[in-house]
Amino acid sequence: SLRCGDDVTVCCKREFYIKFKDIQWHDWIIAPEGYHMNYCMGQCPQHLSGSPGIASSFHATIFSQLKVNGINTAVSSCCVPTERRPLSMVYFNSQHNIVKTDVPDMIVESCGCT
Amino acid sequence: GSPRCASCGFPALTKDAEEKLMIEVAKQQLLDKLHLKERPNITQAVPRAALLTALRKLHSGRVRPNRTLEQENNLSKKDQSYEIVSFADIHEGDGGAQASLGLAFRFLQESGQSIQVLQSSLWIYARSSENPHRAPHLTAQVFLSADGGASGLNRTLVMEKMLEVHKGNWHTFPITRTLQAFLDSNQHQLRLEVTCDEDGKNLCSLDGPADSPYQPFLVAQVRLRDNHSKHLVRKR
Repeated sequence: SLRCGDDVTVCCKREFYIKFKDIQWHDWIIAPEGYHMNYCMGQCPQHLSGSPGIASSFHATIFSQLKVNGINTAVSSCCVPTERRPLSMVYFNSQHNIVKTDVPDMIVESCGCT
Repeated sequence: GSPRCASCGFPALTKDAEEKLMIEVAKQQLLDKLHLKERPNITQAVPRAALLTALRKLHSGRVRPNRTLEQENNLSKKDQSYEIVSFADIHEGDGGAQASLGLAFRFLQESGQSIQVLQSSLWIYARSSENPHRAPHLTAQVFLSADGGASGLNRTLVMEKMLEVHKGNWHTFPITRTLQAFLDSNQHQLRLEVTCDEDGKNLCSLDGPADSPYQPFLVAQVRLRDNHSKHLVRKR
């Protein structure tokens, strides 16, 4: 999975971090101090379709079928997250109780073309 | 001439606009995943000492010898379970002849949500006995008070436990069923009373200011029930 840089135009992972103090959310989120959200961007030319690491997904199967049947010319490939990991959070809820939870699929780890 | 987004076809944004948009997306994603309509408005912060104590106890609870919490986690890999630490609003109750420590915990379930309690414990600090000639044990009792009812007049014994009081220590009282019954009843305030009576003195009541690290709290591991599991429960 590529990391986005100034000269990368193909599908890549853009690092994106929000510090909770900067958005005044640190009063109710105890931990962590920020959120590494990250996101995917960039071009997905035809030769990159279905790579990397998305072969097992439902969408990849559909796209493969479309390619096999020669009807892929009308469909463009998209740059999407192929791997995510959870974010552990400790925060105050509306009743001032402290909640600790692992929120699934919050942090984009890698990107690929559908 | 202007570059366009490869995935959605919209015109590309300027760097500032993109950053603002991403911050809004991140905020919305966090609120959605935490099942919150808006950011909680924190008007009354929990004292730092009490917060640190609770978090330390919560962490130590995960690795205690009976491994209960870890086992529950393994059982519920598919479901998103979470832990709640709730500090009590404290009032000195009047449990009949002997003084009791009155605790009120606030929980509010959003309408349509149903919460399953996997495990829950009340954490109480008992001071050391002031009488060196007494037996080093005393009986602690936890009562459930009727919401809005006069304390001591309408209460049910939830559990009783022998405590060692030769030195001050934290003690846990499992209240999983009590908390589940409370949440199922859609009430807003769980009221408990604790007595650790030694010659008319309650060793479980707070000695110092309310911001002491010995503030009682409740820990619960819960998960949202989905409609499917609700159906299974009804069927059974």
